[in-house]
Amino acid sequence: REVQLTEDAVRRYLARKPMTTKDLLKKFPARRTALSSEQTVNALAQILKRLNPERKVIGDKMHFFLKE
Amino acid sequence: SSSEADEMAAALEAELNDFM
Repeated sequence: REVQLTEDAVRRYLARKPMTTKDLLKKFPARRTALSSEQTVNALAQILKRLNPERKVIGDKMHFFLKE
Repeated sequence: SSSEADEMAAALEAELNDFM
């Protein structure tokens, strides 16, 4: 099944619970999005800059989340 | 692989560095 790396998809994940960059990347594996790793990183970076999520450190790691 | 995931996470964090 194909997964779309979209702003809406990222927003939904971050509204549900705080996630690290690695958690987010796991939601959009290259084999499911048909994007290269570089394209995935660039797209996620642009989306996160636009969403400007809240940040908090949990267990020593930076997590992003969105308040609805 | 997990090392590729680590590399991608590091690249993403680097992209976001100014912003974070």
